[in-house]
Amino acid sequence: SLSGALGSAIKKVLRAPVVDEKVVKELIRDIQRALLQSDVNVKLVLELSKNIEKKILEEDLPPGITRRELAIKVVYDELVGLLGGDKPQLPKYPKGRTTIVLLVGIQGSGKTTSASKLTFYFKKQGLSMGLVCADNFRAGAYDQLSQLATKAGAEFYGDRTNSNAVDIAKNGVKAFKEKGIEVIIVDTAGRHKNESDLLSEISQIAEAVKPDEIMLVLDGTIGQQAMQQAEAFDQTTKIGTIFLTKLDGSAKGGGALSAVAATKAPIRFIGTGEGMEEIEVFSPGRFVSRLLG
Amino acid sequence: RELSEKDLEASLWNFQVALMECDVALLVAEELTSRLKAKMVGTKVKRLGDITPLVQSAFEDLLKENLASGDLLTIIKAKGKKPFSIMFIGVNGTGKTTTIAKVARYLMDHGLTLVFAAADTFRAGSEEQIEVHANRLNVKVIKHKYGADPAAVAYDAISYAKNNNIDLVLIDTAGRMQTDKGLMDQLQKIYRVASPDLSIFVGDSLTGNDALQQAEEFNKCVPIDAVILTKIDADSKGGAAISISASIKKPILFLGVGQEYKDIIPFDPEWVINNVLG
Ligand SMILES: Nc1nc2c(ncn2[C@@H]2O[C@H](COP(=O)(O)OP(=O)(O)OP(=O)(O)O)[C@@H](O)[C@H]2O)c(=O)[nH]1
Ligand SMILES: Nc1nc2c(ncn2[C@@H]2O[C@H](COP(=O)(O)OP(=O)(O)OP(=O)(O)O)[C@@H](O)[C@H]2O)c(=O)[nH]1
Ligand SMILES: [Mg+2]
Ligand SMILES: [Mg+2]
Repeated sequence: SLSGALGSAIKKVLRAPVVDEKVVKELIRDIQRALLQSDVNVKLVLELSKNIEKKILEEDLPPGITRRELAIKVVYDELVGLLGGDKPQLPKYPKGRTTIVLLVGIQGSGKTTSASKLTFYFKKQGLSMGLVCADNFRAGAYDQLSQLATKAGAEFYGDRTNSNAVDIAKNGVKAFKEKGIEVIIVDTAGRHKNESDLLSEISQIAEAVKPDEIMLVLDGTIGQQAMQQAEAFDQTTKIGTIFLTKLDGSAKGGGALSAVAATKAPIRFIGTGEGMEEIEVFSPGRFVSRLLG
Repeated sequence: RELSEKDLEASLWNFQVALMECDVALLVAEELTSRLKAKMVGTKVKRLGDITPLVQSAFEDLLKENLASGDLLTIIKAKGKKPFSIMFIGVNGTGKTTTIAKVARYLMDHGLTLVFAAADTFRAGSEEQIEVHANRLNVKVIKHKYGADPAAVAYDAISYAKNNNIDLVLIDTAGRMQTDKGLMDQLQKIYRVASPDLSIFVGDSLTGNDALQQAEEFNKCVPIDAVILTKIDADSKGGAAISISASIKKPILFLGVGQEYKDIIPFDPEWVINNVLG
């Protein structure tokens, strides 16, 4: 019928690439800018942009969804997928057994503070907690962790006179095992990818205490260096999980995507403030929504 | 021929990407690129092959205009005040306390005397931390109990310096998120009470886009007089220097290049420019 032909002709015009390309380019640019401002790796953003563009130009629009909504959905799904999918596991450690967690990360990322947050979180599961200060370098490190341990209700082990961090870690873990402590967190001094002897110290500590989990504590404000730094840690010892800190500010934490890509380790927790109760289980969906602004 | 926007598009985009990959905030990278475009549109070239080197040298000039270094000793001498007080501010974990120790060593090497104000009365271990540095450097530290008013600590330290004929007061403050209104108000109060001769923003050079927000918000809260960027030794490209300089237009005095007292070097804009262009 005539109306049918006219109807499909109109549909064709509305689908005309001439009309869409400019709109699509603008759409891609908006998404690109949001991701770049969120500190997602530049190459990753440009790569994603090509994929979205392809998908939204080729795919037929499902009914009731605009091209903008489709584009955002494509990025959202891809990023959530990168982060392991939106079914966040509730972190648990077994009761009646010993779990050893080794905290590693760049200077100032929030390791020591996060140790108290992990204490707060796992104490609620009825687990007994022990914190080992294996940072014998930073001024006041012993006092910082010891004060936090007292506040959070964890046992504390430190040794002001031992100049060997590996020994402190080994002795601390041994002491807590003998006490039957269920979750032992070993805090280490900060270090970065260019400090090769400090990185090898991590593998020595891991060799000595045989941790069940090596957790990379990553600063949520980190920029384009996230990928190389995470890679360096992962090449030293296999990173099992990531704790992403300082998301209570304005930073979106896009660097964490690179860290996940580099280590294949899931983000378990985020830090949302300085207090020990300011810890949340990581939700890929909520994280990605925030990245997209 | 006269260069059109179209001719410049590829080079300009490449420069914007270079900036962003060096951790220059998106908004600053865009702003610099559009200024570069405005400069270059209409310039005459003989061949299209001349575009990239032309854009590169214009880019270099633009970056030089937007990066300033400064000399701390000159600033101190110029004011001729005794005691001269310096307040260190910034977000959590950027290296403020460690930087104070480095600056102390630097100033003492130049024959100046100083006292520390342990005005981070909040964070676990903060007072023990600065006390260790003070003992190692043989510097007096003024501290109160945890939970005490930071402004009072700063004020006390300045009084102590006055009464003991000490050249400088270095004031440590607690790290804080620029988005935390309560803590930014507290910072404003410390600034008002202590009225420091210099306020130094300590930024972590590994920071991404947030460096821009941090500098802007801290600068609205208390005037930032100068900047120190840390953790350069972690291989940061230093783009934060561009983001911060472009937004608050204040000199960068030093770069922190490690965790020891000696690990501080004067800021040289060429270093950042080479990272971006190289
Ligand atoms: N606002 C906020 N601050 C945090 C968070 N996590 C840690 N911090 C703060 O960040 C600063 C650095 O934390 P630390 O725990 O000392 O960091 P670290 O990794 O142990 O540092 P090093 O041992 O020197 O490598 C402190 O001021 C903490 O209070 C967070 O999630 N939000
Ligand atoms: N590699 C490297 N580490 C640095 C540098 N400056 C500081 N650090 C380290 O960064 C960590 C944090 O330093 P702090 O001086 O405690 O930082 P802060 O800003 O006072 O932290 P808060 O008071 O908790 O906000 C420590 O482990 C320092 O040794 C630097 O230039 N390079
Ligand atoms: Mg620590
Ligand atoms: Mg400090």
